[in-house]
Amino acid sequence: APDEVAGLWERFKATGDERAREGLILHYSPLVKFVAGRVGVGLPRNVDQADLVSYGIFGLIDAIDKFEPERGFKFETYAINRIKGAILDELRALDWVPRSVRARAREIERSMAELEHRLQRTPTDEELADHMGIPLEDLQDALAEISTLGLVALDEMLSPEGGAAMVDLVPDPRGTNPEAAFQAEETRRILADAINRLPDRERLVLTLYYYEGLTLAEIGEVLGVTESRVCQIHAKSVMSLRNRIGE
Amino acid sequence: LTELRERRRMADEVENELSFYRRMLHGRIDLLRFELRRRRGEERRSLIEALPHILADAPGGNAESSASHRPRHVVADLPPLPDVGKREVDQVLGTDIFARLDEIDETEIERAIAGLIEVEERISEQRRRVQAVADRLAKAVADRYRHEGESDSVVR
Ligand SMILES: Nc1nc2c(ncn2[C@@H]2O[C@@H]3COP(=O)(O)O[C@H]4[C@@H](O)[C@H](n5cnc6c(=O)[nH]c(N)nc65)O[C@@H]4COP(=O)(O)O[C@H]3[C@H]2O)c(=O)[nH]1
Ligand SMILES: Nc1nc2c(ncn2[C@@H]2O[C@@H]3COP(=O)(O)O[C@H]4[C@@H](O)[C@H](n5cnc6c(=O)[nH]c(N)nc65)O[C@@H]4COP(=O)(O)O[C@H]3[C@H]2O)c(=O)[nH]1
Repeated sequence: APDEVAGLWERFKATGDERAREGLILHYSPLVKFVAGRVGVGLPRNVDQADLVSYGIFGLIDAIDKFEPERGFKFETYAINRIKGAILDELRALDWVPRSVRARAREIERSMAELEHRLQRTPTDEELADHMGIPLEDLQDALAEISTLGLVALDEMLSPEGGAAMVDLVPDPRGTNPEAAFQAEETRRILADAINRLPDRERLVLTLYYYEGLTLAEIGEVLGVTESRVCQIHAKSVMSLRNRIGE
Repeated sequence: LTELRERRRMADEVENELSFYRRMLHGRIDLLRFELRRRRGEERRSLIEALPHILADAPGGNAESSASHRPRHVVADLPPLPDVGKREVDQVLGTDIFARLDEIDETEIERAIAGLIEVEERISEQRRRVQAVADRLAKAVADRYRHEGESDSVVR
């Protein structure tokens, strides 16, 4: 019966009883499985899901220790935010992105920022390759290499000091978290304006991925390109977006 | 297109809720299975020590090869759960077996696992069906974009 869980909270908060604390950790631990599974989508193979879970458990324990039952909020919502935060913090601290790829991504991003400033629009792949003095195929190989690192990884790689991950900025069409939604309203509007000013193809990839919830494979079918090409376009679009939002 | 999107959003919402309950059931089942093995001497670690091992998914499985499991944008947030407490899944998840783990015997744990598996199989089956609907609607949205291009921008 759910009141037994309330009994655990009472005992733990009143006396700090370790056994009650462990009971709470075990009772709510499946939340970590849920969050780790979802944060793990699109991450590269070399990130072990068991590691994500262990970072998430620290977030859960932190949530249990800090939660104040008498305030009447829902623990699961609070816990999921702390679990997600703990996993993302740990991902940012890890240096699992190969240095060479990180350096290449920085170089592409810098060149893009320079060209965007000069042209007042997103450069084409050809213009970007020309500006960097490399063959077009090399640029596309570099984008492919960056994009195979996974979709969340891209944000982590471009802003190791911990900028908001794209996944946190985009409006959740399911609208589950009203408080966070209110706070993110301004950021969303800036993001929406920036996406609407991208060239058609880049805007379409971001629209279909984040706003229409299509998979990369489905987007490939709409554009008539391969899934990996969609991933490259996504990588380039996120970089361009970062430059514009950063201004 | 807006009507398609609305139907898709509703299918996604149900899929999200089913996926959430499903993962809660998986966690609960795997924790109790570990506890049984621990009591039988097959595991030396405590539940708390082994949590990452218990809760992590088996790497890959055959999931990588199946066509439908491609990266998609997912949000890790608690889905809106209507009528909490009234449904069967809430009953099985609501019991707090971990508050009195050392007072119950093996047969009660086995019974709890069997009850959870029964609900999990039903939820997974419902989830598969809703996913098929959501994927059909997603395909219809994709086809609309392919044939008509982007009429109104959904980005706001
Ligand atoms: N319309 C539609 N939606 C789908 C489909 N497959 C999954 N989803 C939804 O998309 C989310 C992400 O799936 P994923 O990238 O495969 O990422 C999954 C996957 O990596 C893992 N996972 C979940 N269930 C299983 C499973 O039975 N076996 C394995 N090996 N991994 C699983 O956990 C992650 C998160 O799972 P969830 O929280 O359930 O969240 C899932 C689910 O809500 C589909 O075919 N159609
Ligand atoms: N990438 C990805 N793949 C997915 C997802 N959902 C389902 N699948 C794939 O589809 C298979 C069947 O899923 P199911 O019918 O829900 O049937 C599942 C489900 O009922 C159950 N199950 C899945 N994960 C767990 C778990 O972590 N713990 C427990 N106790 N049961 C699980 O075992 C059955 C077999 O699981 P698997 O061998 O993993 O095999 C899974 C997996 O390969 C998803 O969201 N993402």
